[in-house]
Amino acid sequence: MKLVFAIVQDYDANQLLRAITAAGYRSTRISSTGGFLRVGNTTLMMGVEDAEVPDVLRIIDRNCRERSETIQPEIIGDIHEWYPSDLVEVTVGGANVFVLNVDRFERI
Amino acid sequence: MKLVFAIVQDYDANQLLRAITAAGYRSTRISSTGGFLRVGNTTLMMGVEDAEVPDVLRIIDRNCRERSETIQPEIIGDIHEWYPSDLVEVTVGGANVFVLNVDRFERI
Amino acid sequence: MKLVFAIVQDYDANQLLRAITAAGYRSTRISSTGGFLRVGNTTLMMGVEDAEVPDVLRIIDRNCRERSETIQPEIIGDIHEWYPSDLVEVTVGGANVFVLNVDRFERI
Ligand SMILES: Nc1ncnc2c1ncn2[C@@H]1O[C@@H]2COP(=O)(O)O[C@H]3[C@@H](O)[C@H](n4cnc5c(N)ncnc54)O[C@@H]3COP(=O)(O)O[C@H]2[C@H]1O
Ligand SMILES: Nc1ncnc2c1ncn2[C@@H]1O[C@@H]2COP(=O)(O)O[C@H]3[C@@H](O)[C@H](n4cnc5c(N)ncnc54)O[C@@H]3COP(=O)(O)O[C@H]2[C@H]1O
Ligand SMILES: Nc1ncnc2c1ncn2[C@@H]1O[C@@H]2COP(=O)(O)O[C@H]3[C@@H](O)[C@H](n4cnc5c(N)ncnc54)O[C@@H]3COP(=O)(O)O[C@H]2[C@H]1O
Repeated sequence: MKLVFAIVQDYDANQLLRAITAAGYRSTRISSTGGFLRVGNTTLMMGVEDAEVPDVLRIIDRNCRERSETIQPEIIGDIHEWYPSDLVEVTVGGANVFVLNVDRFERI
Repeated sequence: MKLVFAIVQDYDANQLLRAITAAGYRSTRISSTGGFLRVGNTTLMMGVEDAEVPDVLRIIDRNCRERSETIQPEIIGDIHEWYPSDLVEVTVGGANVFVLNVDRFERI
Repeated sequence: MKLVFAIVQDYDANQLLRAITAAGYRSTRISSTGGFLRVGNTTLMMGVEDAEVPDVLRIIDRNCRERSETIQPEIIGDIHEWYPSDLVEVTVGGANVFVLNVDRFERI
């Protein structure tokens, strides 16, 4: 079994959840915040069988897309000296997905 | 060391936390939401020694119980076509527990 | 790759986030609550290369510090019989850090 942590944009979270559920996979949603932009996002936790990981990644790929956010650098404090101009465009990926090994799973 | 992620119902969370603490184990509580029913639940994160895992699972078993929720299928959107009737009964388990290996632990 | 879960005090979270970001590391912030004191804290999730873990731990060490909280034991219920006096001093560490192995990482 694997435990998948997928960090996705709030825009895509509901559509992704519906697709994950419709495919029969189980999931738990955790509200989170990006460390860099300090904007709310969603961390989805999914315990799936090893062989199901490629299908789950395909569903994430189909339901999450990259977007670009235009930000005022001063909102991210000390990053400001890295960007000379006033407005900065930052690309936020569709999903960042970590797949971890599960040592033991119990349904109680 | 193991890191245990236990997803439990909000009803049982406080009682479980008291039992976990009284047994001398450490834990961190994260608010979460079920992917299917979209109802709030609790994800408990516990770093424990390998030999303590069976005791932690026993405490979870004693303090969490299965319940059945009656729901209106349309709240979970596209699942509706799976359930022909108006009201649907869904069994929600006492706890879903993932035990992961910890590569390194530091108290700073 | 490793996935680092660092549980830190809210007091230090913003300063730590700035330092982590300025060093070029990525992170996701999750609001959490201590199981014992029931006080809000922060769980920081960071996916980093194996060789970067020592540097990330150094940044955490420099930006998080131990504090002592004075509490009324009755707020933590059944712990009360362990502490005979009225007020109790509890030391809360700077950070509790769990480093997990990542089986697979995908940016979608
Ligand atoms: N130190 C840094 N220097 C320069 N640019 C930086 C940076 N940190 C982040 N960025 C850029 O800002 C975007 C938003 O990052 P944020 O931390 O708000 O939101 C992130 C964060 O919540 C999470 N994330 C990404 N990689 C992560 C990792 N290795 N560990 C934990 N969370 C991660 O996924 C969200 C989207 O990340 P994504 O990489 O697609 O998109 C990132 C990236 O393009
Ligand atoms: N493998 C896993 N990975 C991550 N989180 C997991 C998980 N298995 C369970 N959970 C978490 O535990 C809660 C209770 O799950 P349980 O399987 O006992 O009880 C479930 C199950 O009986 C049913 N269910 C869930 N997903 C389903 C699906 N795709 N199709 C049919 N029934 C589903 O609805 C109940 C409530 O589910 P809900 O998602 O609201 O809430 C779930 C979810 O937050
Ligand atoms: N192995 C682990 N697994 C998961 N999360 C962990 C953990 N170890 C620490 N944490 C998290 O880090 C916070 C600070 O823990 P620390 O051990 O420094 O500082 C602790 C410790 O000195 C004491 N404490 C915690 N549990 C105790 C227990 N069962 N008996 C006696 N003292 C306890 O109270 C302080 C605050 O604890 P609180 O639970 O409110 O908040 C904890 C908890 O959220």
